[in-house]
Amino acid sequence: GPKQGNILSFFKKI
Amino acid sequence: MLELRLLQGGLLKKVLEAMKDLVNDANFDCSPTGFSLQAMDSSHVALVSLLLRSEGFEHYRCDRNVSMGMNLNNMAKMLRCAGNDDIVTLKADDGSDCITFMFENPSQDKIADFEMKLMDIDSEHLGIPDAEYQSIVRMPAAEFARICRDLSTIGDTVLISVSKEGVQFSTRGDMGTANIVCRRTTTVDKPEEDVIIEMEEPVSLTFALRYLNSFTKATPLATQVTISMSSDLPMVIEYRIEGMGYIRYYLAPKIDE
Repeated sequence: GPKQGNILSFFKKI
Repeated sequence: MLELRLLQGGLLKKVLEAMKDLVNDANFDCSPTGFSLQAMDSSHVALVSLLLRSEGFEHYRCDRNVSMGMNLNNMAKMLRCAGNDDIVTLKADDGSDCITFMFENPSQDKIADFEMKLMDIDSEHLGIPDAEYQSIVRMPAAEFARICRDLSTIGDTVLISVSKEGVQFSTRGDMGTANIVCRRTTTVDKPEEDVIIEMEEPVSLTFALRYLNSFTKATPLATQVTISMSSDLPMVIEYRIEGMGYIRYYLAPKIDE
């Protein structure tokens, strides 16, 4: 099935 | 010195109930703008962003920006001791390692102080870029909660597809499949019951229902929920808190390998 994405791959730490 | 007095204490109770299952420990940031929080769940799949603007408080004193680490379950436990109609005041002295929640009943003849220890939490603030979403759906919050709950009895994930005509929620599991379509409404007499769709491009994305069900704990905070989706971004589920701000949940989609 599809793989769960991760928030950290979309939003970067500041 | 920090002193925040909120006439609708029940609102803060609801806010905690809406976050405590998703996030264990988090920093609350207090600044002249307001009382806010940004935190991810432990698996970094979802992020919650809360803002309670200073104007929404009856009294708001925050001499300098402070970040206070709290265990959300413990905070929720303390707030459960407040009545829904109580006035809640949050107080902390500079450099203190605890925060006081003061509850006053409406007739002001019962005053309770609950003191909670603060924690040191390594916070990771993420930059959330302003985005134009390809599809935005606004619908009754209770209806969205019902759909997420119903579909999670059939499957683990939901495919959400937005077209000009409506929004479709689909799932499949061992016992079969389920498909719910909410068509856009055209009535104007009951805006709180409307399904409104703003679509630049049709979007279809798959999400884990477990997280969506956790987000719907915010349903008592708002009559409508806004679902914003783009094919290359986490979805945003926003509950606007009238006169105060918002609670927003970001959820990373499931991605085809």
